[in-house]
Amino acid sequence: MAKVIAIANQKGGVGKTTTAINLGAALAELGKTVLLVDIDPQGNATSGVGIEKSTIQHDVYEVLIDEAPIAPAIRHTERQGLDIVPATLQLAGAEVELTTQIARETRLKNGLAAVQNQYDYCLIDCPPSLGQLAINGFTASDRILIPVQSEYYALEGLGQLLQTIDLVRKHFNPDLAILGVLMTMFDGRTNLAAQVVSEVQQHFSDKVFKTIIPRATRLAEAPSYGESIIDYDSSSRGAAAYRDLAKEVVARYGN
Amino acid sequence: MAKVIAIANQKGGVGKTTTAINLGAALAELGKTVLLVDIDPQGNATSGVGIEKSTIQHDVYEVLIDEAPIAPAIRHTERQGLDIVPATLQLAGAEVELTTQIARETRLKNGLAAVQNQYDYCLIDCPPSLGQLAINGFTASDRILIPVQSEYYALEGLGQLLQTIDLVRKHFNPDLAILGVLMTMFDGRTNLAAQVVSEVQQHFSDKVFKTIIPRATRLAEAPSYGESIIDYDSSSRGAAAYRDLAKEVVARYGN
Ligand SMILES: Nc1ncnc2c1ncn2[C@@H]1O[C@H](COP(=O)(O)OP(=O)(O)OP(=O)(O)O)[C@@H](O)[C@H]1O
Ligand SMILES: Nc1ncnc2c1ncn2[C@@H]1O[C@H](COP(=O)(O)OP(=O)(O)OP(=O)(O)O)[C@@H](O)[C@H]1O
Ligand SMILES: [Mg+2]
Ligand SMILES: [Mg+2]
Repeated sequence: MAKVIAIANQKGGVGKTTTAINLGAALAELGKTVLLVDIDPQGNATSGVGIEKSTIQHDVYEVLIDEAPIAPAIRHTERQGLDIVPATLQLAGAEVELTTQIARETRLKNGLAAVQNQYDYCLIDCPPSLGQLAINGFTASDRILIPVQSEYYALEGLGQLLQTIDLVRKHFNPDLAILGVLMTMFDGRTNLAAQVVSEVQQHFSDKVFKTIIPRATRLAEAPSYGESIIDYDSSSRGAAAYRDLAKEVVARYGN
Repeated sequence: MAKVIAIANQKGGVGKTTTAINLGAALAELGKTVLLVDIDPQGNATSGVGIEKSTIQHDVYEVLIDEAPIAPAIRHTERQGLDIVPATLQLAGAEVELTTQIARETRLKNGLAAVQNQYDYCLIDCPPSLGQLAINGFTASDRILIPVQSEYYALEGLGQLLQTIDLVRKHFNPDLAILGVLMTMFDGRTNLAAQVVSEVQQHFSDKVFKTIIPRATRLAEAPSYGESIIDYDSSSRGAAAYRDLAKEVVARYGN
């Protein structure tokens, strides 16, 4: 039974895509098989793993809108054990088009069902909003991982996110739970970061992962080579942090 | 006649709110009167200028959904000459609620019309998406300022943004034009930043502002005090950059 995790936070630029790619690569390095699903119309996870958008013949849009089978859309990445369902520009239309579709909230869940058990983990990279695409991500998942930037605005939108998760749990997905809250872009040189971390720990206590992802330039460089941090710079602080996170994620699931 | 500028980019975390607040404060320091309009449900611009959400009696949601007058929602900030129309959590419902409203695209434009000429500039802080709220922002504006982070994913979504601007220009706002593209979070220590800047300059040539906003911790600290960078640390690199930007914006408008 695959473990399906939505990586979500409607605050922009907090490290959702970076976490999806690098947690995925670190889990693959541990010998797990991982499927990334890119449901952000910007398609950053798709380009971040080196998939050239012009070579994509089938994408997640067809799964959501045409209820096309997902298998033909799956692409391998450079990292052994890490596959992806890519996103292209046409996904930008899905947010509006889904509004009028029958069973709009469960399209991704239904599409994933056909392949998810071929993987140990499925990681869904969500867009920075709480619309139909994000709701599809939550409905298809059993857990949610919430990246939170170690900066001031970080706490502001978390209430809305928790409300949306509650609504999805109530109407579509009774088992949906928060896997954890991940502090990202931690800059040890400022007091601000430490203050935000302690505030998040007060709100979420043991839901907060012990692993804290540092702000590290190598993490921002890796996607320009279409590689995860594990492949781009295996000995970097970023790679070490995402390896630690992968171990914590496996431990939280209990196997 | 007020100059209305939407600050927009659906890529998350690129510095839209930081630019709205600090460009606003720098314009106010030049003696201009400025109205900020927060149409992001997260309400970061509202808290970033020190407005306590629990004290808000009228917000932009009522202007959009109930067509309430905008004047009662306007609040002064600590910075002389800088006012704001705040956002609260209820705005999160507006994205969906607007879908079925008559003249949904022009609600903000109609609301602003009553007060905009009391200001020299109106700056609209947009959410990280291209839905109804962002479209309201574009329809209400005569110019768009596009912050672009000096990092790899920066260029990916710009095509969608330009397409949406074209659609709004065609259907609702024939005079809508790009005021400029602003490079943000520039970190001189990495090659990546310089590469991204030169690529953006190739695409947008003289639309790119000469001013480049550096990555600077003081900019990330200021909102935790509810202050603009001008008030938080007037001698910082961030304050100097936003002062330069304000002068460039005034020059681009020709007065
Ligand atoms: N720990 C880190 N250290 C330094 N840079 C980082 C780190 N994590 C992410 N970045 C960079 O910060 C930017 C934002 O990260 P990312 O795109 O992963 O966030 P996101 O939450 O997916 O954004 P969006 O809301 O647009 O989907 C990217 O340029 C990324 O390369
Ligand atoms: N030049 C800068 N140097 C350092 N930090 C910055 C800079 N500009 C913005 N920040 C910080 O980066 C984070 C993202 O900036 P901001 O919230 O302004 O982006 P945004 O585009 O408005 O995000 P969203 O897409 O969620 O609306 C914030 O924590 C902010 O304080
Ligand atoms: Mg992303
Ligand atoms: Mg913002």
